[in-house]
Amino acid sequence: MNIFRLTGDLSHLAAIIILLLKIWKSRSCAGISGKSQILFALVFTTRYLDLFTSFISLYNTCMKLIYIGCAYATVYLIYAKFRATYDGNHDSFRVEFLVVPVGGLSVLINHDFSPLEILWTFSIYLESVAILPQLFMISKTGEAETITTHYLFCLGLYRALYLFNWIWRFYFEGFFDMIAIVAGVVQTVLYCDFFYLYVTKVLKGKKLSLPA
Amino acid sequence: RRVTGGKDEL
Repeated sequence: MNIFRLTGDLSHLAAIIILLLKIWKSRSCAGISGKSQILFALVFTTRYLDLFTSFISLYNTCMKLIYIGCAYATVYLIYAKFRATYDGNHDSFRVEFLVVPVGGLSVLINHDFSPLEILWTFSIYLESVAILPQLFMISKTGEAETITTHYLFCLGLYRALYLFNWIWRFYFEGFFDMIAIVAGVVQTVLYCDFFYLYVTKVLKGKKLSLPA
Repeated sequence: RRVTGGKDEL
């Protein structure tokens, strides 16, 4: 555990909590892609199956359970409790174009051809692109609520911090996991355009709106 | 590198 890893995890946790609170307090999931949230629930489910097979630490177990629990709570709020506010017309990204290739890739390129390892690889690949339906939705509507941009910033920052964590671990522990690193770089790059808008607009007190 | 088994990172 190093400072980048810890702050990365906390940034991830902050993102998840921000989204849950935003939906809960405003009693609305307008502007939120339910498809991205389903993908994240799928990501956590397939990645944390090792909860059943091995114990790493209390921190590890608690965080995994919190992430999974919050992911399903978010999906429940969007598709059940506040379904009336869900903007399905704008959430039109075709997720099969992500899930099918990612599934194929995880079978082809993995560390070990075993069910649990393939599912872990699937989750790593899927996480790297799971935000695309959300970004697609924002590009379609041309705007995002400020609180939604805070959520996206924390979510993007988390994987960027993990990149520093992997650099740290490579130098000080000789550890590296090429699958996680490549997927992590892809994931972070997908946020770059958003990071730019966040810094130049949202942090200067303006609403995030895209030119028509 | 631990290939199979539990993962430390989240």
